[in-house]
Amino acid sequence: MERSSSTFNYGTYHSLASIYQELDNLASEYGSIVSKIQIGESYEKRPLYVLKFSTGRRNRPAIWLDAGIHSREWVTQASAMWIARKIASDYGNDASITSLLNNLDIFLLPVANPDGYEFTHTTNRMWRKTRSKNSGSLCIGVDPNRNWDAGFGGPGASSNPCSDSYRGPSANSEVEVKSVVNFIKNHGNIQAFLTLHSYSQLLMYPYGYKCTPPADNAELNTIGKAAANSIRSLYGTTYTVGSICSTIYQASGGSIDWSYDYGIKYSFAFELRDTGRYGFLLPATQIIPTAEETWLGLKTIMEYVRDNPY
Amino acid sequence: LETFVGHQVLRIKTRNEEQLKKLRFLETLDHLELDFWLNPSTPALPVDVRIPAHSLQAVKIFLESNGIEYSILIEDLQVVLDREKQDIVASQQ
Repeated sequence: MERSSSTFNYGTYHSLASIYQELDNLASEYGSIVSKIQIGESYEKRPLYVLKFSTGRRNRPAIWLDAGIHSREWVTQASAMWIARKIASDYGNDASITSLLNNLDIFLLPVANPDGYEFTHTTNRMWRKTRSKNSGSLCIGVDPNRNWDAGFGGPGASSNPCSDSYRGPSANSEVEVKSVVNFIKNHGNIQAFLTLHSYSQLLMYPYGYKCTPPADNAELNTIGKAAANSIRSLYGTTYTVGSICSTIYQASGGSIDWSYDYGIKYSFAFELRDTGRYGFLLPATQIIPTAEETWLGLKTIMEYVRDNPY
Repeated sequence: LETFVGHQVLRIKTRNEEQLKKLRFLETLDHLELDFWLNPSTPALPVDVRIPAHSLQAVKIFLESNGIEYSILIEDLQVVLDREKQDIVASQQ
């Protein structure tokens, strides 16, 4: 069981309040490199907290990593917390992470959809969307990964507010999405946009809203395959690598399509393990193995970003 | 807290585009209240769908009559959720 000096058990699922408390613990335990910043508020006014890992001067090139945009995919938020502690505790001990943080900053948003996450703990474990009210409909929420300004309203998203893939009334209508977009635009030097979803063991790059390959297709495919090899090296978990459209289906309004079109070349989405039995309801015993293998894949990409600025 | 007693999650393996089309039709039937965990995409990837108890028989008849192969990924969803809850409580203790 992975433990920090606090009583936070990284090998189990936690309430939103417990996760937010641990963010404070990490920021105080590793205060020299970790700080907690708020980039906005959710629809129901919950803070959107990002951990910033930084060892130096302002506005360095940086890497963005988020989890939990689909609230019911609990293994992604749990993995993000374990990864947060891993980055902090490895700095100064692991040569590669030390070199990484000596050159880049990392911004990690462990709970991208706090309203939905809270709702899965208190009311409906199957909830996936945000909790915003849809005018003219009794149905609640928007699929936050169909709401980005990338092919918005195209195929692979629903116009029905009652659908689990409802795209929303307009691009960035969801404050959870708008807050990330604003943060990234204001920062101005994000080199990589990485997002954790579950499940089905896929490592994808743009595009989803169209099926034409991205300009950097070959490079992204090479990086993706190297990351998938790193993941597999630990427990044998095999990932499929490819663009969203060629790997699963056309899906408009996705986050990595927006980040890539915005100019962030290294844009990837991870669909974490399912081991073929539980879907996104992975037992807590699989949190740490999932986080460990995911981290190896992320680290491979981050090292490439460090060594190949653009 | 909403409960899911008797809900099952089926893992459906399609053989061709024709069968995927039939699943997409199923997706449009709101009264079945299906929750696609993995949407119909390509025959290479499975389709996982949570089915409320009241729709189970109809969906299974539809799949079998169309020769669409499926297996039961989760027999009773509430059992899995109860265990998840127990794990959380146990770790807090």
